Amino acid sequence: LKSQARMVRFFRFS
Amino acid sequence: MLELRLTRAGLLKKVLESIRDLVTDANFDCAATGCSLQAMDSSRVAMLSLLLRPDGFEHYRCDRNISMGMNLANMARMLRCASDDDTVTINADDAQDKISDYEMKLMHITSENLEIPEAGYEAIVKMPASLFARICKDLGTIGDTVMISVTKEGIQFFTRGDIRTANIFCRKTTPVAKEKEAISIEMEKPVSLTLALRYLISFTKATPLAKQVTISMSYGRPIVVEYKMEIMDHIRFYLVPKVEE
Repeated sequence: LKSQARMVRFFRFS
Repeated sequence: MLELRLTRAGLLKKVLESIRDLVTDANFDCAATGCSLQAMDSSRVAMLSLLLRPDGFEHYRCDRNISMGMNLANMARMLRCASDDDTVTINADDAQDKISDYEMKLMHITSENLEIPEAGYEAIVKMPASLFARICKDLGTIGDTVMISVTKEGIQFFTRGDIRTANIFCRKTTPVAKEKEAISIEMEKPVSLTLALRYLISFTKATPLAKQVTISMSYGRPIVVEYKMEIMDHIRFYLVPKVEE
């Protein structure tokens, strides 16, 4: 259980 | 001119207590539609979004959109001077006469807002906020991560640590259950996500704000832990799941 992707990958900048 | 007045400072104190572990500095974006805040934690795997509706305040005046950059620890220190039932006024312009007057430095925080789609989660569980807090706290003494699995029967929490494993299953309640104790599930398909417990435990600091917590899950998306406040709208926490390798 290593990787934890960052939040920005999931949501777009508005 | 921005002027917000709340006759129960306790509410703002609770909101602040629930977010200040996660975020140190944040912008309160005030507009006619309400006061919102979106901020990520320093590792950018957790995020929170908060909305305080104008009708939740006794007085709400916001003539132009304004972004107030605040250090949350300082704000909490200021609010500690107020009792729960004291009135708190936030002015971003010239203050009027009042009994006590606290001033706090604002800061410039550059932040980019993320666009968060709200709909389309595969599983949505509503359960007592205190029960969720208890489970996270208990499992946190055993493991670092928790696997949360939702089926149409209920929600399961599983953790593994040095001293072995723990497994808690909460069965969906019947529709006649008391609101305080109810566990309801809306589900398109079963979902199972692994999450860091220390973030979930930090989210549960918002437990005093709401009786129920809503947990929304989908594969490949951050989990959403939402507390709906009675008069102030909501606070939502997002956490990116761990990925098995």
